Amino acid sequence: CTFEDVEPGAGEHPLQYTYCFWYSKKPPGRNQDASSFEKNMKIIGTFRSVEQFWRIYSHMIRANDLTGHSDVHVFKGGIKPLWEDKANRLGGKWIVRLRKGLVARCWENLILAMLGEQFMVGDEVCGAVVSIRFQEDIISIWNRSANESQVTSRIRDTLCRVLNLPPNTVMEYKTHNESLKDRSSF
Amino acid sequence: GTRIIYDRSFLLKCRSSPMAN
Repeated sequence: CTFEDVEPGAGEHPLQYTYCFWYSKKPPGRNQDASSFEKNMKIIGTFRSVEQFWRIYSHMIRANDLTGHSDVHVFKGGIKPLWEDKANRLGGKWIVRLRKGLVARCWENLILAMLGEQFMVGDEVCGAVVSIRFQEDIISIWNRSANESQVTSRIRDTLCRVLNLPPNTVMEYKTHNESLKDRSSF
Repeated sequence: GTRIIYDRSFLLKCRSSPMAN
């Protein structure tokens, strides 16, 4: 999977960055190491305008209807959704756990906020992920610098505002370094 | 530099444009 940049079409509304949609699904019945995780990850579309985004997104299965152990990632062009990528190595992510049935609305609000540059943290945001699991769904937003508390606080506050989360929603921040050590995303 | 900012309602409005389909 190599990243190739795209241009906004004539008359379309450009985005601040190029983004890629990635999809990954864990094969049933076995644990994944880092290389097999990467191998199961596919770029399914690249976009640099609002219209290009909708053309891809409108053809995707809604997050509420995804099954199995699957993830959809939207990352800036050139950044792989992997802890080890150089943009992510010193970063981390906010994690929001959602009861079943809520994820499609929250996921759409999260990516619209990211594409529309609502987080106001410069180049800090790397991408966003929706993770479909057996008992709950999880959305997360990744940023470059886990130790920049002003940045991570601003991301959390924006996340709360744009997701309009139910009361008692649990949010947690996890550094990718911690994830690398315990080999677990959540 | 200048950043390209869009709010949610503008992005949703673009969805119904013929170019987005």
